[in-house]
Amino acid sequence: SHTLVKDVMSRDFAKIKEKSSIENAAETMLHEEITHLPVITDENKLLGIVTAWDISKSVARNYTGLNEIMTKDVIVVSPEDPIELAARKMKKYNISSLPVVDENQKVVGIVTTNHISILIAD
Amino acid sequence: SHTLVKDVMSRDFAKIKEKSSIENAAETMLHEEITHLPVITDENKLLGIVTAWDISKSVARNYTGLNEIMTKDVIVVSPEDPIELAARKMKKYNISSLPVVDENQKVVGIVTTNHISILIAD
Ligand SMILES: C[S@@+](CC[C@H](N)C(=O)[O-])C[C@H]1O[C@@H](n2cnc3c(N)ncnc32)[C@H](O)[C@@H]1O
Ligand SMILES: C[S@@+](CC[C@H](N)C(=O)[O-])C[C@H]1O[C@@H](n2cnc3c(N)ncnc32)[C@H](O)[C@@H]1O
Repeated sequence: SHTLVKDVMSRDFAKIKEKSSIENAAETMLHEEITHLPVITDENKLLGIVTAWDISKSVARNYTGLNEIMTKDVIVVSPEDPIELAARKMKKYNISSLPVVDENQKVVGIVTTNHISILIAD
Repeated sequence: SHTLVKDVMSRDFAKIKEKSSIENAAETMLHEEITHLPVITDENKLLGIVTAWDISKSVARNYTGLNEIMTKDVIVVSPEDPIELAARKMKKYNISSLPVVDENQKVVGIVTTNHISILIAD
């Protein structure tokens, strides 16, 4: 297909700051009904990602700081990438979301396996 | 497409028993690298489902028992259903996994938005 990441990604997405707590992250996931949160600076630069799986890990391992559970080496895509490339990256790394980063390294959206599933739901 | 749920679902899937704790569920998600756990009886009948989102909710709301966080009214699919039906159900209820239940009400697998995303990854 000729579907691009920018055609399916969420542009209005929840995010948190590095100084947030694990409880802040859990509260945001509950309130927004989402499972993936990019961690960003005040200039919208990407520092990491924290997911509901990471919060679950904090329960299993008694971690207490966001820094202990967030992933800092983030797999990302560009808005202009074909959606199949996003699917290949998520399959390869066994993840279900990718922050979308533009040419200025700003996070402009998030794309998940839910967005791809919706493509065949209609 | 003519792809059926049974063509893409995981047959070898992690599950937990009702008497498990939240910590048990979190430990299983960590160890198996999964985010969805059907809760089943000794006869493989479905009692509920617990996800990493629910574990995150337990952190935000200080819940301590599995019973407090698991969803008991579970949306399911049949192995013979077309994959598009599974995608429509997950879109409708804003969920990313469905236990697959056969005609004897036994859980025979699980299908997720990750399985659907993989269909376009090749
Ligand atoms: C390997 S996955 C396994 C769980 C599950 N299969 C899932 O899709 O979330 C969980 C880990 O992946 C990390 N993760 C999620 N999205 C990521 C991304 N775009 N780049 C790097 N790591 C990511 C999370 O921070 C978490 O530690
Ligand atoms: C509404 S979703 C929102 C979070 C996120 N969008 C996701 O896909 O997980 C989270 C809730 O859905 C529930 N849930 C997950 N799969 C389900 C299913 N097959 N049937 C019923 N509830 C389910 C979970 O137990 C959890 O309470």
